[in-house]
Amino acid sequence: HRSALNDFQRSEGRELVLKSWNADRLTLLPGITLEECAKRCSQSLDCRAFNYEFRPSVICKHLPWVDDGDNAEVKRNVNCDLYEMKVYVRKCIVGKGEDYRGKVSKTQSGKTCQQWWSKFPHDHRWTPSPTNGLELNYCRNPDGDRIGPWCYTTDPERRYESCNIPLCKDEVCINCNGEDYRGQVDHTVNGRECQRWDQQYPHQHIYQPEKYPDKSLDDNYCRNPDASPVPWCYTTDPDVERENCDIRKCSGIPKRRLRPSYTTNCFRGRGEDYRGKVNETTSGIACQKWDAQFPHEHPFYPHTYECKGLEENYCRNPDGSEAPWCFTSLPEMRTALCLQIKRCADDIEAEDCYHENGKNYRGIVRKTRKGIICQKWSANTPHQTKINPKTHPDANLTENYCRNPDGDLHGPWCYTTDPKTEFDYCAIKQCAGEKVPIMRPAEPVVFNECGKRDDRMLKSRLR
Amino acid sequence: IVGGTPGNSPWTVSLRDRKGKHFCGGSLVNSKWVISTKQCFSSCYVDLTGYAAMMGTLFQNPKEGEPGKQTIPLNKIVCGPSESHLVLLQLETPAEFNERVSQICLPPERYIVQEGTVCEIAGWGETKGTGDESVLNVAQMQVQSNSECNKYFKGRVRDNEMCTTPFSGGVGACEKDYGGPLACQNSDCWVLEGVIIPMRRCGHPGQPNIFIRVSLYVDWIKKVMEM
Repeated sequence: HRSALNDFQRSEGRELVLKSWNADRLTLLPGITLEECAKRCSQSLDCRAFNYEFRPSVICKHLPWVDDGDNAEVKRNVNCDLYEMKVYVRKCIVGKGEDYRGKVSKTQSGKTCQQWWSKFPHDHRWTPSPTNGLELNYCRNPDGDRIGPWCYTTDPERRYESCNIPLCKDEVCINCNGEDYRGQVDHTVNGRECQRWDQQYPHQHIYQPEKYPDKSLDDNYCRNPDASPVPWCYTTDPDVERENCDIRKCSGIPKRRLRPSYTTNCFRGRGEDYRGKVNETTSGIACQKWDAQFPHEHPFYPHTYECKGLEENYCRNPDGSEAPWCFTSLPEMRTALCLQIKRCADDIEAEDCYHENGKNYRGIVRKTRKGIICQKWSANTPHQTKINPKTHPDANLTENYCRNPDGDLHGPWCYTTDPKTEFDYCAIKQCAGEKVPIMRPAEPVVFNECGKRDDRMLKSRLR
Repeated sequence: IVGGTPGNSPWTVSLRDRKGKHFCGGSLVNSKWVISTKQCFSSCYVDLTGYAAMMGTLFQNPKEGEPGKQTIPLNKIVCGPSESHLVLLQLETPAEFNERVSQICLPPERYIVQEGTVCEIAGWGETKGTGDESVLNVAQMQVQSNSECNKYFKGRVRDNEMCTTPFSGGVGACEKDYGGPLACQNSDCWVLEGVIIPMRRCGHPGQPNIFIRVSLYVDWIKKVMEM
């Protein structure tokens, strides 16, 4: 049930380009599936990576090198994904490292390794072959030695020595419950291989990488997208859906505790750093203590989530929900959000003020209330402007200064240089003591295309 | 919705997170845009990958293939003027209007809806045991003037907010209703006069309900849709 892609590390939107002197050493396989391309590369003796191009047509290109700086280089190409054999790009080892294929060629005491093909200064019985990886003088572990990858040294006085390549599970330690772990462990605590996150077999799941871009669900590496106690993965064993991974915990005070981003009387983003003392839900129901299992049993033990501030019964967000929440003290209501906690204002300080609605503002503020630099009124990127010096010649639309050419009642604004934000109001506030008048009830207004409802519908649909 | 009954509100949508769970309400102000409250979103730059609006069904968790259900991914969020607590969400594809899905009317700019006007709120949120959370609940209420409302809230109700009358039995919006509509009747049409925002308690007996007054932001809504 394992995919051949499990042996590869994917680089999205990347292409490996060989150097001119070895550019002819690639193999083209048009039109085959990604899985087939990977399988054939694994079976081929001189394939270590492949470009999988999907536009304009599908082409699988087998390559004899990975991105090691001197034999090939990686370029950006949105129509292509690069897959490199893990064993050639990994800087750490799994198990005893028999499959290590990195390029370290010095021993732990700094001695240079002897070439494997050479018998001098130390004679030995190993002979390089296309399959045993005994390349040049790189550290290897052909005999499964306990000490991991090793080599004969060029020091006549020292026959061989370990190269001290770190274990992947120790190479990167985790803080708290490892939500930001981005290491390369790809086996579980019981040695089961992990399933790729971008595959739905043998286990169907909801954690598709494109739906959780912030969770770095790369390849089949252990990750923690759901605030579990430790990083975990789905396994290639059809009988075991998911299992935790064994990754070293960083020693000392978890870094997160020192982060100044903690807030107490409002929350930012999803509120993971909220540390205030609100302990009831929006509807006024008291929260259950985190260290209690009644009336609701739950997995969020304060000692397991040591960095989440699960004190008393305060509203917290240990699992990446939309906002701080808690288990409630009502048996029939398990959890509830604490959305009554204010969101911290993310506007920057106002840098100027305007009168009335700001239509006559002629200042030089050129930043939005979120601190984004304004786009020039005369430019058309990143946003095509419908309002510009041509359409509003007397609105003083100079440079990228905040202006109010259309008399927007909410004040001066500008197009922004953020491609995702077309326009926004500026870091300018109304001068003290001014208010825009509110209309009194107008004459009856007639609507026609909206707000119509067929109340007879309700009975038929609920039946 | 506390103190409501199952009802029909074709402009009310259910906002779904990446796990497909309902987390807030919203209203269709045209076929491509839904209005809701900023309080439901972690930021104005939140990555909306996987988020969607579900409409055309009365059920919170409709069965696969239920006729009329439309689930449309969200692909853009625009935050309203400061203090508005509003966001506009763009649908990846236009909603299909039919007898189950329609857009709600927008009030005239800076219009104050008359005290006593009949309105209703709608949502799939918490009922606190007063109703069935598996279907859309609707509760009727009447507009209360800000001056009247400020007697109860000791002057804290601002101009950009509006109130509806309290009920001794307690009627109001609750968790996961936020962002949903306060729709008020105008002859045979319904107009979006308010957006539900979190309050200190849900459906508290004798407590008026507070909403963001949409008429103050109609110019912004139109500007975003035009831009």
